[in-house]
Amino acid sequence: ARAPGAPGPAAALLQALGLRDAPQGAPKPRPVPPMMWRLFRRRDPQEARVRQRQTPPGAPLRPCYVEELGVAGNIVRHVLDRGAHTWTPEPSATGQCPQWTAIFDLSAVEPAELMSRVRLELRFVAEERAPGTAGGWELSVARATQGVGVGPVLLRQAVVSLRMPVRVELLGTAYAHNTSVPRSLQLVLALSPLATGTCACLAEASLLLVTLDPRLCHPLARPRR
Amino acid sequence: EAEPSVGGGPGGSCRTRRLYVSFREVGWHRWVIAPRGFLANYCQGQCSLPATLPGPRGPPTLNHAVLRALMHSAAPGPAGLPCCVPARLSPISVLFFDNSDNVVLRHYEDMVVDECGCR
Repeated sequence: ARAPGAPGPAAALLQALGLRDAPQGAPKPRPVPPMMWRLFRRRDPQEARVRQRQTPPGAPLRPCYVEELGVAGNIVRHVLDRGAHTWTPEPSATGQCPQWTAIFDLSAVEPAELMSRVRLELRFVAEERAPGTAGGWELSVARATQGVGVGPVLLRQAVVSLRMPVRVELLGTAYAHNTSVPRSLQLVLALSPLATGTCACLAEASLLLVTLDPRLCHPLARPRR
Repeated sequence: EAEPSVGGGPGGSCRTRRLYVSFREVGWHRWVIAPRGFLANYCQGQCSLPATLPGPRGPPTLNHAVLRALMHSAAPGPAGLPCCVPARLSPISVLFFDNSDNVVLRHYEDMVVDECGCR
């Protein structure tokens, strides 16, 4: 039997790059996060050559390692939240601040990829000038269960100010190290003022996911005798 | 874009030749954010003596390649000359949008030929 038709050159190159298929049509324009630019510039050999001309050469970059984040990895993804549904808890708990469901689509991650960093980044908007918010907030992160249920709280984190994005490390709390990546990550977030004060709004939720695909890592060559 | 070979054939001794890969050529320029392309280069040229014996800064010489070149120069036969292939490669990183509009940075080893050698 004839083998299936050989892929065209573009499909063959995609396959060699470990990509299932090229995105269809033009992607929705969105700004590239500064962190992703920084990571790209740090690793791009052409940029490195420019840098070497400007600064003395540093230690060579280790393959399959993300120096800036200090973890093993060769794929970094910035995933935007698809959910961000605001809902308020039961009427009996009136007076509580709203909660949000954040949904991250991780279906593009291959089963062979192992997580080495999962960082949630949240941007809140609040009137910090309102009385009573000086005490800061407490962020709680829980798993979303079917429907709009809330699973057990995975972690709580004190938040002093909302001027900077709030970053939460999920590896080791929501997920164990070196486990394969779920197809979807659904979290329920709540931000409660520690003293009486105004509630905040969630402006953006995103996930920085670093994975290591061992198939794209070559064993380090043995030094030649 | 590739550097034309001297005389149209694989002329000259084995060395790195310029090959620029443009993502626009394969229609990826809409979803590849950076780089626009990269210098992948390729190897071409004769691996006869003395090209098979690169200078001190060249790639390590394989004794087998030298043996083949010697045999070929003494009595050309079916074994032929050694091949001119990549001897040292370096990685590239690609920043792109995937099908789920995520911004993805992927790192690929062995994408750029820095040095060619006879093998």
